[in-house]
Amino acid sequence: AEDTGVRVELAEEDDGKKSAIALKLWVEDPKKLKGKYKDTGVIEFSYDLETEVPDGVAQEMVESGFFLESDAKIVAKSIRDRVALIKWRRERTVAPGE
Amino acid sequence: SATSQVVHSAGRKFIISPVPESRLKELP
Repeated sequence: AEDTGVRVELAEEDDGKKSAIALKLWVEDPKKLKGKYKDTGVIEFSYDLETEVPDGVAQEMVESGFFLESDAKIVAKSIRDRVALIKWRRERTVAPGE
Repeated sequence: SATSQVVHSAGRKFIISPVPESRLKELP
């Protein structure tokens, strides 16, 4: 995934089955964003792989005061990249017997 | 700073904790 300056990772083991998964996001390289995010910290949140879209979560983070509107696209892209990787891995992890 | 929590009006919970030093890129 492209280095957007915002890092998104799994906040829990992915069992490959449940649709809602815990993710954590933090600003790794503030220089790549427009806003000043010196100590935003790690933001952990639940994300439903089947029903939600990254842009919606990014918008909620803007509305919650974590990011500027001008950085919402970067945040959404970072979430989208991680979610795509999780889904890709799930497709490749065929449960025994399936 | 310790862990804190923000709940968005749509109901999503955001849990905030400090970024571990090791995770931050080397700042100039």
